[in-house]
Amino acid sequence: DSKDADIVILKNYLDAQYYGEIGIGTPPQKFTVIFDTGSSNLWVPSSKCYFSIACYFHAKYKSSDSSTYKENGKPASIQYGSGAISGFFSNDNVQVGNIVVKNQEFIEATREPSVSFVVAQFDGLLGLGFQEISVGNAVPVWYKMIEQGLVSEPVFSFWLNRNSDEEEGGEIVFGGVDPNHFKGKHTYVPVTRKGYWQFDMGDVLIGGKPTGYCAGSCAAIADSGTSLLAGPTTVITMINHAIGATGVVSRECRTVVQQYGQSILDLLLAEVQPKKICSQIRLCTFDGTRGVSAGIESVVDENKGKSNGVIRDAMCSACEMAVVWMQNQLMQNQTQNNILNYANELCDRMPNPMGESTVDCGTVSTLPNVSFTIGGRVFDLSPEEYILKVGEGPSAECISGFTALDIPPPRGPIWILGDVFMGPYHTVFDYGNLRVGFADAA
Amino acid sequence: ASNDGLLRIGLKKKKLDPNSRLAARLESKNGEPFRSSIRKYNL
Repeated sequence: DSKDADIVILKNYLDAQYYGEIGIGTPPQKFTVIFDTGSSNLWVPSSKCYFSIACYFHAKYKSSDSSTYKENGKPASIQYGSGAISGFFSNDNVQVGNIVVKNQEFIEATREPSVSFVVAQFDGLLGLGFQEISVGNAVPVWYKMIEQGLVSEPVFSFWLNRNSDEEEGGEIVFGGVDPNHFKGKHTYVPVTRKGYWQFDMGDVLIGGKPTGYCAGSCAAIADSGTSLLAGPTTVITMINHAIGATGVVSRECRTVVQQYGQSILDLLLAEVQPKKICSQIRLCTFDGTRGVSAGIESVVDENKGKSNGVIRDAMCSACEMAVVWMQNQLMQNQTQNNILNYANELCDRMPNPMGESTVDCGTVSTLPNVSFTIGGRVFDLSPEEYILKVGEGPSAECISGFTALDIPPPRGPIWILGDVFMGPYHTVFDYGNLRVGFADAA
Repeated sequence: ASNDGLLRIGLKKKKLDPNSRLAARLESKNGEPFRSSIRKYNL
């Protein structure tokens, strides 16, 4: 649905690393799917998919081979960050483990134009989000499981095995939790916006020190269909700096720090409300809640070129980030000189949006923990947990598990807690009580 | 499934590999030219 498109495009299925098997139809046709809490539809490639290379590399559903198939035909398409799929709805029985969900609506994908799907090791996707974000308002598989009395409790939970030496990928448990796969008690937080498994999260800490950005709370989504942990550029840049991750030098960031750094600092010391600082130095206009790029005005001002507006947008964003960085350093009682140097250094660490950053594999053991405050508990991620190793031996590369993603207010800023977080922390999705719980994974 | 009333589905995992990362880069940076070349060569 276009109204949710801004969120749907966050998905990056290529990076999804955990998948399981389901059967569709009678007799069941086997498909490997991602169990994805960040979306709500079930789709698999269709035997009627002729013009997408990806379909030739994956299992395809053939309705004529199923005695329980029911025609539907309603068209459907889903746009993802790493591609799109389109096709039509069909109805059939879906086998998950040893239970059979009857008359489930799902999408037969007839087009998978993305290169990402060609190399993907999964055929399709089984969404475990809420019906509110389901394309075509299709009833999700999970809802049908509850409706048809196939699970004892309206709860499912994830355990992802992060031990790279072990073959077993993990386990999803429908109907409850597996006590073998967590330690201690879960910390629960209420779902704040039905659709995604979205909840409110507190501050993010680097090496035990607060970044301050989410001190007043940020939204977060528990998303099993995303590998990495995505968050606002402002904080990801601070993390990149702390872990020595490569970044992209931002000219606008440098310009703001060099030309306006001292002014920003003076205004912070004068205790001007931080959100108003960038408008005071005329890099943004203030809308009452946050800075809005002054560059937006250039769209209606025909005397100003569009490119000028884009640069000013970037300057506004850079200024807002610099304010957070400097405020954070001021709270740590740093000298003015150190604060300006720190902000300047951060400009070299700005991440590519939804891109990956590499770190030196030799330094991993020396890196700080990055922690997330959820429901009053601080959840630590050690460097071994947030750094992903690609390849073996001397050619191995270490990539940061953090990636930048900026969703503007009122929906954002949003953190996407993907597998990097759901690995160390066993996650419970409690549909009955509309809450999400996290405990140490075992 | 087991006798405790829970439905357990084992998950497989895939290690991050250079091929999928390459595809991600093609997708993000050169997605359209790549698709155009596929069309051009009737792939």
